[in-house]
Amino acid sequence: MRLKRLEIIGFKSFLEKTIVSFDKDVTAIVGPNGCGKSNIVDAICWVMGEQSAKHLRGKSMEDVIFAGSEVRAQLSMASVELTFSTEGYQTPFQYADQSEISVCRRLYRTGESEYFINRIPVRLKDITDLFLGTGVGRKAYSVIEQGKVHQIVTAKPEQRRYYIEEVA
Amino acid sequence: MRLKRLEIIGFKSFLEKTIVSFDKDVTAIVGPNGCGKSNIVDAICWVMGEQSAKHLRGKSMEDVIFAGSEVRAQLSMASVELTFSTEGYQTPFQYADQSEISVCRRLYRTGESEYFINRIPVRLKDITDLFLGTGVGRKAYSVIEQGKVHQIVTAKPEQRRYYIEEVA
Amino acid sequence: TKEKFLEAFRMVDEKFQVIFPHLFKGGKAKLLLINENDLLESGVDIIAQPPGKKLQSISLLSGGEKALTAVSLIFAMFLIKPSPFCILDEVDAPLDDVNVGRYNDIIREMTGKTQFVVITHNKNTMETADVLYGVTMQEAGVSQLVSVEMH
Amino acid sequence: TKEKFLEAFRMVDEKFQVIFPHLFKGGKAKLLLINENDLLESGVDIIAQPPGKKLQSISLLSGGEKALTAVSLIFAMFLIKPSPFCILDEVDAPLDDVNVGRYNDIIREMTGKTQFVVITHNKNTMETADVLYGVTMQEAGVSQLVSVEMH
Ligand SMILES: Nc1ncnc2c1ncn2[C@@H]1O[C@H](COP(=O)(O)OP(=O)(O)OP(=O)(O)O)[C@@H](O)[C@H]1O
Ligand SMILES: Nc1ncnc2c1ncn2[C@@H]1O[C@H](COP(=O)(O)OP(=O)(O)OP(=O)(O)O)[C@@H](O)[C@H]1O
Ligand SMILES: [Mg+2]
Ligand SMILES: [Mg+2]
Repeated sequence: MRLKRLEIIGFKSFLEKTIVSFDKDVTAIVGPNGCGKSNIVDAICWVMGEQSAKHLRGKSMEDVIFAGSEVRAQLSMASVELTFSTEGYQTPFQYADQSEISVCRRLYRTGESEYFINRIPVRLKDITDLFLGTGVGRKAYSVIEQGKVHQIVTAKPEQRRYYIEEVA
Repeated sequence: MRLKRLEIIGFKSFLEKTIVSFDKDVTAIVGPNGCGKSNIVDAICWVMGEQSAKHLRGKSMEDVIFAGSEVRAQLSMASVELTFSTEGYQTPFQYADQSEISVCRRLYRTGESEYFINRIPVRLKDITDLFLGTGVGRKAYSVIEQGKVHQIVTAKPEQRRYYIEEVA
Repeated sequence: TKEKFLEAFRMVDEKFQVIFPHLFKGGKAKLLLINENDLLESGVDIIAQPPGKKLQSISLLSGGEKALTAVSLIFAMFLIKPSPFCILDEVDAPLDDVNVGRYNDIIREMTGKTQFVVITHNKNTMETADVLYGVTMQEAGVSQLVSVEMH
Repeated sequence: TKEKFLEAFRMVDEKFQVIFPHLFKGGKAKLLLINENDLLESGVDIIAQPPGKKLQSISLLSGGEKALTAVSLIFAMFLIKPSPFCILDEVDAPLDDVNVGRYNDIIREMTGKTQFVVITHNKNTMETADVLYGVTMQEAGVSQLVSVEMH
């Protein structure tokens, strides 16, 4: 499995549809403070099934929907779609005949959530199962958020155990 | 009160006597990772009376004494002396007739501690009283350690109260 | 005491409301007492809105925005109760070039009453300092100071 | 299960003992089980000794040394159980120029099995990437992506 493309609409500061292509080995994301780089990281965690608003720096999950600016109104839905190409040994067999797998998550301000795999409605559990099968899963070490590196070293030994358990 | 000079011997990675002059408005301390910059900050906190080894990144206070290297033996004493010039309105009256105040703290591996103000042996309390009187005191905001800035904003409201109490 | 705390709170808040928009070139911020009826215990909240953005919880701010918000609050406290010196260890680490410039500008504005010692890896911060000291470990595990005059 | 944990622990430790000296150009490190008799609950400790220095508690390590030690551990886990991608948000912030270079070298070494996305303010890291995307807020509060081809 290789990352192919991320599509963000209405998620955090991404008012308009934004497509990030990930076809290279090393992609760097740059820009001034506060312009949205870590929000892209949050979008990836969220579409992979993150259920804790706190891990996305919010107070409630509704915080991920574009809240407006001083001049723009808020939106009523956030949508993130992450697309993978199915090369490589980690593709779950039921998708191996397709060239791409796309995972989409939507949240409405009403509180309603929708989940899709290859445009087919699924449950959140199907998404987390898919990622667990591909080796991305809940790996605590696939995404190193801003400020987290220091915590790994200063964490209590019991918390560090959790990382090893992820490998087991 | 203005900082004048810091003298470090045997404190953390400072094996040999090192003198840092602070006569300018803005002094920058630079150098590669792990070479001793934050140890200078620790030396200043320590000579001002820091009693928590944890705040100095250690497990016990003995950790501030030069522990040796792969080829050097450890030392048996750490000594830090901070000297101020007595210009300005914050000089405690009992020192106002002197051009300098120097505060010195020593720790021996035996566990013994020594404290001096202008070379006269005093108790730790005399040092912390001196600093409280000069407006440096326990000010939580005079020293912003590496990584602390983020904590001020992400701290619980009760912890932030503590900063305001320092101003009161 | 209750009165002292409330007075300190109000004075710091007043300065914070001025410094934040000064550092962010706009926007607004203030302090909030979680429980105004319990002055002995009430926690202190921070409300911060960078220019042009919607007011949201400060937890959603970026790494650099959080750092500048903290600097605004710290310097607000300095203006109320100055300390002879202020030591800042790699506070500029999460800041982009523009914000590093603003950080160094505000440090320079505050040098009237306060002496600053900044630890940094940032070239721009080094250029604005009056003097540079280099710390090296020519021999592993043993620190040495080298003076690096800038001007 | 107990056996699975112990096996994972030993495999990660083995890799960690190789990667740490590779990143630090010397020194040694290893993982330690706090309580070897309690494999279901025992915490995990890190022992780390940068080249030429005395072995002390990792709490005494510098900001940059802690970051590199964490990177060594994370990549040790990656080598045991690779993930298709790895996202690193400003992990290079506390590193000096030499260590930023080593950080980017090890990322390049790991790209065989893993795709990397790095968020950074560091010019050296930008230069080693295959492609750069710039995120801007031309309009306050609204993010936009700009492609900035490097090569
Ligand atoms: N739901 C939302 N609607 C609109 N804006 C939001 C929303 N959630 C977060 N933001 C804004 O996103 C900004 C933070 O973006 P982000 O953390 O991605 O910045 P960054 O590019 O990583 O910056 P830095 O370099 O400082 O880390 C904040 O200013 C915040 O106000
Ligand atoms: N008692 C001691 N004896 C000898 N060395 C020590 C002692 N205490 C700490 N050290 C060493 O000091 C080093 C850390 O120094 P310091 O934190 O000042 O680095 P730094 O210059 O701030 O680096 P960075 O830029 O990464 O923050 C560590 O490598 C540690 O091993
Ligand atoms: Mg960020
Ligand atoms: Mg440091």
